Amino acid sequence: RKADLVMMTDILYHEKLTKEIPGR
Amino acid sequence: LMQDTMNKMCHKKRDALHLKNVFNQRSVSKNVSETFNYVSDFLKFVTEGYTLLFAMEMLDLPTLDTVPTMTSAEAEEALNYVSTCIVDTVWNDVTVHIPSSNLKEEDTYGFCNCKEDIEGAVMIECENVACTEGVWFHLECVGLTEETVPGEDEVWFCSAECRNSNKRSHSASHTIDRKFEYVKMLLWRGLSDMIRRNAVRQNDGPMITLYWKCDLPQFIKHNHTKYTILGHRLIAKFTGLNCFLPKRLRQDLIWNRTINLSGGRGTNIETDLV
Repeated sequence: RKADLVMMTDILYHEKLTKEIPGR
Repeated sequence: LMQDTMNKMCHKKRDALHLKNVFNQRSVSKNVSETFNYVSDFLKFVTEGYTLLFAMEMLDLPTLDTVPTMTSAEAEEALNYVSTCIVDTVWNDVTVHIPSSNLKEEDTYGFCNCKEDIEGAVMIECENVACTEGVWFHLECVGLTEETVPGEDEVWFCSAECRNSNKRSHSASHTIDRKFEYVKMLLWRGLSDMIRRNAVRQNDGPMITLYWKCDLPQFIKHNHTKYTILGHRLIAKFTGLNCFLPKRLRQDLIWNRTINLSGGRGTNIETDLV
C-alpha cells in the first residue's frame, strides 16, 4: 500500500536521524 | 524551519511552485505564518508524492495504480528495500564538522609548507582553490626561481593531489543533476517535517526535545537567533549535568507541549499553533 511505503520511509528516516544525534 | 523550506522550495521557477499551480493549491502562500495549515498539508503532499514516484521508478511501475506482481513476502522485502534506498539517497549529514584549522591560534602563519613568514620572499599561488597546504608558497620552498616561475597565463599546482582534485571539482560541477539534487533536498526536508509532525500528534515529549536538539545547527545556519537561544535553553534545562529544573517542572516541559482539541489518540497539535 502507498501509505505503508510513506510510513516505512518515515520510520527509517527517524531511526537514522536519532542514531546520529550525539549524547542521546 | 517550514519557512526556510518554502523559501528554498518555491524559489523562482522551481518544481514546488509548478506543483502548487498544477494541483491548484491557491491557498498555499510562500509566507508560512499566514497560511500555516495549507503549507503544512502541501509539504506533506509533495513529500508523499515524491516518495511514491521514487518507488515507482525503482520498481519500474508505469502508473500509481499498477499492482506489482509479487508475493506478500516479496512485497515486504521490496517495501523495506525501497524505503531504505530512499532514505539513504536523500540523507544529509546532520553532524557538524568544525575544521581543525579554525581551532589553531590566530597568529600561526598559514601559508607555504614551511609555515614561516620570510620577509621579502617571492611567493606563488596554487591554482586549486581548496588547497590544504597553504595556497601561497615561497618560490624556494617549491624548488622554483624567479626565472623558472610559470607565466601569468599558465596554471600552477603545488602538488599532484591539488592538480587532480581541481580536475575533479571542474568535472563534478558539469555532471551535477540539479533537478535530482533539488528533489533530494525537498524529500529530506519533507520527511524531516513529517517525523516532527508525528511526534507532535503523539505528544511524544522526549522525541520533540530530541528534534529541537538536531534543529539547532539549522537555526544557527539560517540565523534564527531567537530559536537558537530558545532551543539551547530548553535542552539545557533537562539534559546533562547542567539540568537545573526541579523534577515537576521538567516533567511539565517534556510532556505538556501539545494540546488535544478533538480528543482521541494521535490528534494532538502544537500549543503555539492553538
